[in-house]
Amino acid sequence: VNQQRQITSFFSKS
Amino acid sequence: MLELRLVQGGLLKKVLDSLKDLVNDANFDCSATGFSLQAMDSSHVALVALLLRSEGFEHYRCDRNLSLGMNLSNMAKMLKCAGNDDIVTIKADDAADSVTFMFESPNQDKIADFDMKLMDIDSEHLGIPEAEFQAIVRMPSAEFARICKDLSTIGDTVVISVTKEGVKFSTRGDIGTANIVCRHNTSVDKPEEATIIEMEETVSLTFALRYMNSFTKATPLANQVTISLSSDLPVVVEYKVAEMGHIRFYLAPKIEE
Repeated sequence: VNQQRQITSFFSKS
Repeated sequence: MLELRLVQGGLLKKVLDSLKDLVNDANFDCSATGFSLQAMDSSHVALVALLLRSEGFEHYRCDRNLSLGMNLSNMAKMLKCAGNDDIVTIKADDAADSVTFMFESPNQDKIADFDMKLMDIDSEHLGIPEAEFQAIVRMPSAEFARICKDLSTIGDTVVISVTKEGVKFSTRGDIGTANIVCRHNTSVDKPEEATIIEMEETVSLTFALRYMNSFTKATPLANQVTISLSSDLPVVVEYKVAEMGHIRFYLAPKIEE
């Protein structure tokens, strides 16, 4: 099963 | 005081049309560099970054950095009232609770102003690191839009794979499967018809077609789209906005658990 990742798990708060 | 005059007002209409289905509310940031926006969709799966550089405006006055919170569908409604060839001016005072859009017809015989209420938006700004991509595909934007639309009639996700053979878009659904391969091709009449594939390493990633289809709303902005891919990283789908900037969509991949 492919799980949808969130963009926030790749880019951090600046 | 903010005053931005854009001769190609139609560009702003197209920009809003490409954003409004993905993002509800967003802060437009205005600085000496330009007019920009960074926003995520409500489920935080996709992110859009817009930049319109100050040099691209006929007149660009931004006395101090300003953040204008706008509802994008309301902004799109207002910009829909501008003609495609109109000159659009965006005006706001430093402590304003509204923004004014002024539309001038090319021969100056019609001038309209629309005032829109601003809103306070709590948005988190994400740092997007510079990435080296394993593969970069440049192709006609209309072709990419067609592929996403066609595949979404069959499946919900697209696997984008770049190999020496080209770029392959694949999907599967209840009724069957589909594969579309586009090869590197620069022997075309016009440069915008070219497909250019730069590959450092083969790469294969899975994405939700719903978001890809939303990104293709930006197709009227540019003849070419650039798709940048790296394993286990969000894809970047970029459209140039004339000579003045870009709109970049980032989409998190689906990853096998």
